[in-house]
Amino acid sequence: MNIFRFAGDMMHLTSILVLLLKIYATKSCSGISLKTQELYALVFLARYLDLFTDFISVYNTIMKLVFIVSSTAIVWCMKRDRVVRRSYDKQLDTFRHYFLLAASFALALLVNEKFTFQEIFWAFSIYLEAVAILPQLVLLQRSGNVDNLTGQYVFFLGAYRAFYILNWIYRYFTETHFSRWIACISGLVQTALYADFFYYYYISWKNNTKLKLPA
Amino acid sequence: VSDRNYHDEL
Repeated sequence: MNIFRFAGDMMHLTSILVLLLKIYATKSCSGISLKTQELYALVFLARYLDLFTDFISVYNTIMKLVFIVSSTAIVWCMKRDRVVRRSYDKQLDTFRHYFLLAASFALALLVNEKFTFQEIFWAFSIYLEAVAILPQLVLLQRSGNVDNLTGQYVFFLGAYRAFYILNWIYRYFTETHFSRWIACISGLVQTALYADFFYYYYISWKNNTKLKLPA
Repeated sequence: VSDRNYHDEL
């Protein structure tokens, strides 16, 4: 594992911790898209089916379990916690995420490493992760004002993707036979979706003003 | 795909 990959994983972990912190400290999930959170929970459940079949490292296994548990806990909290669920911006979170699900699954059936149950679900999880942030970005754009923790949550998610790209570039030059086009192309698409957000995040950071997205 | 650790990323 190289430093970029590790930094990416830590950014991913940090984003989840920031989100948990926001929900617990403020007892509110305003500005957070339940649809995006549901998609992420599904991404991890579909991808880590290999927990039962392949062992890579203790690090990998622990991280997989952390991602599964934390993402399902966030969804549970937003849906079931008496206080938290009242702050959910349901009327703003209207992105039709079932289309993303259907399209990702159809693509996974067509483009995969191997036509097996596990590989199809792996490809599905990669495609779904690439677009899972869309409901969240749409929700932020609709609400206009973004609170600090929500802004940081999306920032760390984007940073995680950026480090994964550096990791792939590094692996491409240091490893023989490094070719994983499905993950790399999907990863590029996923990172590109954050470009707009990063631009406004940078502007607000530079001017030391509250993050505001244009309508 | 023959690589045993093909899916070694998270």
